[in-house]
Amino acid sequence: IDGDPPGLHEKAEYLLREWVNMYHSPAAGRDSTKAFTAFVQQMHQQGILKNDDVITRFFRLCSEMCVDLCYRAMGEATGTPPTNQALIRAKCFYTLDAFVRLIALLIKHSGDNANTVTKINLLNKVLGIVAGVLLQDHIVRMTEFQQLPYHRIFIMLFIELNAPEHILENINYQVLTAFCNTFHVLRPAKSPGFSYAWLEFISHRVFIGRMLALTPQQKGWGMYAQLLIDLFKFLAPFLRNADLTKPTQMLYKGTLRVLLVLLHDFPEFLCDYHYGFCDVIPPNCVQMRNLILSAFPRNMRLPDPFTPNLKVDMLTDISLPPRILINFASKIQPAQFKKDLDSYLKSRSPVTFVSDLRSYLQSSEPGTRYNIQLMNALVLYVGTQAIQFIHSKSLTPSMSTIAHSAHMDIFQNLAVALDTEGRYLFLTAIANQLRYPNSHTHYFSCTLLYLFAEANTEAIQEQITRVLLERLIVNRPHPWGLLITFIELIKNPQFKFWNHEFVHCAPEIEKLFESVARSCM
Amino acid sequence: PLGPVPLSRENFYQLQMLEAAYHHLPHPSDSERQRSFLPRNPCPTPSYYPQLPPPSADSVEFFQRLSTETLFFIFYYMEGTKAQYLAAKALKKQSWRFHTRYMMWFQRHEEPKTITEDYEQGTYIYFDYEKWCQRKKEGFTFEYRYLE
Amino acid sequence: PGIDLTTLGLNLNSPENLYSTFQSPWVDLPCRPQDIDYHVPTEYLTN
Repeated sequence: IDGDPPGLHEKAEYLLREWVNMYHSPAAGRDSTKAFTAFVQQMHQQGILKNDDVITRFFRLCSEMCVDLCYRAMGEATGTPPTNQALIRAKCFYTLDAFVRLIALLIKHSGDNANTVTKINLLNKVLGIVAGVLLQDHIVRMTEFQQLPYHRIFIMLFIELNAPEHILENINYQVLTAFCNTFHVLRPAKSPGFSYAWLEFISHRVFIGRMLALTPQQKGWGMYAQLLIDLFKFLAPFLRNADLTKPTQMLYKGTLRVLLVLLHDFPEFLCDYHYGFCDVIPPNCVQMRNLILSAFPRNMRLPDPFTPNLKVDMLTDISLPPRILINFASKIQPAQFKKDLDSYLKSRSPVTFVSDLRSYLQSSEPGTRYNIQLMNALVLYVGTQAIQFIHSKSLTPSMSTIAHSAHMDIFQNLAVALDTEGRYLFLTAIANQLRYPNSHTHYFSCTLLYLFAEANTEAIQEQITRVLLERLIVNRPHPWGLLITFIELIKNPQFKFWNHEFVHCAPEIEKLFESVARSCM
Repeated sequence: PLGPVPLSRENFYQLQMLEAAYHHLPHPSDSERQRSFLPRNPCPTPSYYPQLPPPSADSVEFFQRLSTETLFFIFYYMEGTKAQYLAAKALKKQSWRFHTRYMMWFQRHEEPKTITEDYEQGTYIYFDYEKWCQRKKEGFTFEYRYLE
Repeated sequence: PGIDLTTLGLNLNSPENLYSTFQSPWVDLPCRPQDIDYHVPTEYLTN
């Protein structure tokens, strides 16, 4: 910033003013192309296009001038009625939209049509500059920071670069990637003052449409999942304590709205990335997690979980593995632990592995004594290995085929050896796999019921019930796999569910079970 | 079940910044092109006024049930939006055709007297947006190069 | 108990997709046709 050549600031100011006038003049022509052709000459004459460094400084200076203009307009109008708010916005957008059009035209016309690299490099440069100005502004102004100018530049540039034009279609995937990278850099944890605009942008109909619907081979899904994970990570500490201030409540409700749109329009996306989302959503965030776990592929017909004598193991989809696009096995660290785990699963040795498990799972992270990510990865990895093992014997998961195996040794040890907190996280990791009919839902449903049946203390049975119940008593939606597991638990006499003391421990609990049982029956 | 976790200093900073941002949330118009003629100006209306658009208000079928004057209003006052696009579609289904030079909608009043490769000539009804009314034009030549 | 998610202004039973008229995470109303920017033929930009 310090090294701007003398006079460059004045030049940039003159040129920006000039361009804004040209952009708004009737002679600008269709999409401002006439004005742009004339203006590029001026940029050449002023030496702005001389080299990369000058162009970079020019964009930064223009960004800063646009931002300053907005702060001045908003500063003049503090406390004005809503109608004036519209006037202030019109004033800001008068310059911002012109600046965006200039950027879009420079990107479209830089290098020849075939040369997409120069276009994308320029886009990344501009996005990086605007992001840099935002982060700098965010630090300097603190609670006086305003998202408006940055949000307008990003969203209008995105819409301009997603117009149905051949040049732009050619570079669309790189455009999406550039914006996703920028919004990952600007994630709420890094610029909390920009959070609302950030969620507004990533939930914009054009952005969602491009990322999740129009880009072929779902190539935008991984990037979009990463942005949602950024959002969940930011919300996690506040949701974890369940004491939401109004601002966090607003952001949380906005997140639920976006997730509902995804559940309705792109359930397969939520299915594919559920693991990554559940890895960062706090365990007590039951309803939001249920919403994600309730997603099922649109071409799948779910049998009514309340169907009497539903034969889950006879369902066609129940033996098919779900698509999980997060590499959960790589999260089992350290390498020695993974090596011992594989060795134990293969040959039940080293015998000490199971008793050492608890120490591996403990964490020094403040606020939790267990490494939740490792717990989740271990449970899913052991479960998938178990399913493979059972299928290799041409069997299907059932209360008998899952028993007496290295895999079940591990699960039973965790159920017995962990303390209440650890076991809650362990059971939560299992319950997070109870989704639509697939081989994971089937195996983990059997596992939970098996752990209940084989438990050596009532405390374990109570906690299994608790983990299921807390997911059932929240508002809808409820995952299909959760419902069929609980129904089996309360209906199958093998589990003697209603005989347990904890079921009758208090009148309101008894009523609760009966009401849940009634709704299940 | 896990109990609360004390927020870190960074969390408090984030809350503080979020609180400040909460007082100037993005407005839907921040993500839309500027509307020169009908900017969003939310104003409270009595609750018994319809607060929601009628169902399937964004379908061509709905627009086809609107009067032509309404369609012309939408076409000229909601420029660059999906509403304008749907209004144009509905007008075309009612045999209106857009003259790109006069920027007006024309409809044949009767079979044209002359039809050639390049134009047709006859009596037309057109909607004059300056006088905001439909008018008849006899002996008008509609050059096909101006047909959208 | 969480939130009754049917009260967030989204028509969860809609046969159409929701994202193309999704207005904002802070607004419980869908976009109206006049709110949605559309790449109309340039001849329509009469103003």
